[in-house]
Amino acid sequence: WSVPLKSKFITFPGDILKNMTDSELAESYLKKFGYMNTLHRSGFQSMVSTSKALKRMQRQMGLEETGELDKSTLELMKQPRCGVPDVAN
Amino acid sequence: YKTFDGDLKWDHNDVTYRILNYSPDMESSLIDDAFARAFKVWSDVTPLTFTRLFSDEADIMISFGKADHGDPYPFDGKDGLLAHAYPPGQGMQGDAHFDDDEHWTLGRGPAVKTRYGNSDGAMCHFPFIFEGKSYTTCTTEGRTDNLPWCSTTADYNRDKKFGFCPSELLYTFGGNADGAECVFPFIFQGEEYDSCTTEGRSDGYRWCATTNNFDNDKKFGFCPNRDTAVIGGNAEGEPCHFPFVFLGKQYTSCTSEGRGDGKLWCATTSDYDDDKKWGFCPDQGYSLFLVAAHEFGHALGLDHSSIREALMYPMYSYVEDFSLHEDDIEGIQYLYGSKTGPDPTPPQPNPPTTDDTDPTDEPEPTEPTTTTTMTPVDPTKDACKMTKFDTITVIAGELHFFKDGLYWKISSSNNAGLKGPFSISEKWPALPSVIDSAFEDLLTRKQYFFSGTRFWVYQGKNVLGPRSIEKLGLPNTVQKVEGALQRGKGKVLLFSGENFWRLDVKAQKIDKGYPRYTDAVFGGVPNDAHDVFQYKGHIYFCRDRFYWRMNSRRQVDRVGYVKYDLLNC
Repeated sequence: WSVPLKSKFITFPGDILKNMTDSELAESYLKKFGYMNTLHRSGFQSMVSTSKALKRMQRQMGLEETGELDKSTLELMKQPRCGVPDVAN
Repeated sequence: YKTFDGDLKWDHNDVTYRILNYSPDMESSLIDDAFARAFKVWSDVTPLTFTRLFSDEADIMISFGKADHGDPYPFDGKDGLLAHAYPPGQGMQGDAHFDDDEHWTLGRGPAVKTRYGNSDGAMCHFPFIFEGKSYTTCTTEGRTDNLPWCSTTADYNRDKKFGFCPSELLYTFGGNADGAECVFPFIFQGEEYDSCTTEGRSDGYRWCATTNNFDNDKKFGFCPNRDTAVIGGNAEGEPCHFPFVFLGKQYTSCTSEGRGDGKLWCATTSDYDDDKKWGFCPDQGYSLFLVAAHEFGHALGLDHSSIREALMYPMYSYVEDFSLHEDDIEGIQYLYGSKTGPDPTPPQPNPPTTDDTDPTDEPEPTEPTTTTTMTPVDPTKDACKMTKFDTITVIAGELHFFKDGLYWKISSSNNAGLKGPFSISEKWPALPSVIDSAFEDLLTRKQYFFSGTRFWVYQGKNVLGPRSIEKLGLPNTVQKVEGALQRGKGKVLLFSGENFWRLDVKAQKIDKGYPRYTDAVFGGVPNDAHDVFQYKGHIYFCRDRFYWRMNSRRQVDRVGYVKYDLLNC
């Protein structure tokens, strides 16, 4: 058997860098699609905890509402999607 | 389904659209057709019609763009965000934008429409056999003019049916040269170019001159992507170069080496280590038709659905034989009515099911019950000394304050004084002393009272109840109903904890698509309000001594003390 290639990750010029840690990915996803830090028309800034924001996202996506960044939630966050936020502002 | 706040929709049914530019991934006639079919998805189930304009402002302006494309929501390179659209309205409202760092196809690999040849513009047939070899892409084999071609049937040698593939040597699109092909080499800013370039542009689109000197003639067009072209990267549109060297190793096909996301890429020159020119390899791509149908749903007023099979679900998934899900149809018909219906009518509530109260839960007799012994009311009980009430609600036009078996009321007309206390059991004998919430159905004048997991319905002296709130379709996880808001005819929102449900009063059933989070819809109010009620056109959310008042545009326009502002203490 051949020793598996030790994959060396490089930065490709012109690549829109997306290598984020899972929690960074989750944080930016929850903010981008309106689950966290929603600014309301009345100017009220409601800070929502990550766990609560995850629950809301899991409900919207029909996942089990664990409030945890579990595998299925993370996988869904990596899927191609529409850019319109899920929580309307 | 969800609609945007305020049920944003077009105030006319003859909606117009305009395609502002094209993607190099597909021939423009394929893109026109994909958009037309995407609009037809919605016109098939509503009275809406869609007319294409070729100039001036249309309701829905459609464009492709990359990364920062001129609005506050930049795209993010290949994959991730595919497109977005704005709800109906003036200006950018209603517009749809598609990320051109994506590989736009019809969902199953490169969609290659041929030109010229002898197949009348038929699509390439992949794979096809040519001189005993199988091809899965266009090829220049068999030709000396380097024009890529394909067979439009599975076997060229048998059928001799072929056509030419998109190539900058054959035609360009957009620009100002009426689709003329590129001329190589051409001069641009004094430099000679022998292939398409993105130089001189900030939007990343590849272009070429259609004469040999752009500086003199200013004639140009955009280069169509060849089906073998790489996507994204820094060599968009160039074909892979096989073999190529990467980190000293030779590759004869696409690889995911060097990347953590597993995406297949290739170099577009023989040596990546030297030239660093690369791109992602063509894949199945994203169906422009499906993504457009979703985005046009937004442009018509639909927000995202939580039904995984619905078109308006946020994530992309390819569907072979597409048809609208009933959730999408209900949503769009809520806004615009059905194909035949002359007026947009919200979906008819489900026909009331036969009353399914089980015998064990027989409601109280509806005859006025014998008067129980009245607990004498302590007239010195002062409402102004209460820190918080069990519930506050409007009954018979008067604001009622319930607390521990007593209630006070104040007429809605101005400077009226507070009356009470009165005994709850005197007016509503069947009720317990603690009422969590109550509302009066405006149509039938029936009065609903909730306490814990039970509810009672009074009509005059007649009472039905107690019954379990599960009979209304509320889940058994709901311990108590803390608020009730009438919403239009026959609909009432019931609040509990951080959620709310919509009750169809006539059907006595909770509507589909609930619960929803309170603070997702009523932004800016506490999501643990212990009371929610409607009063004089405003919505009040109460927590302890305070209330948050929300106007009809769902903006919190006042926070105050129940005691001073409502009880007038």
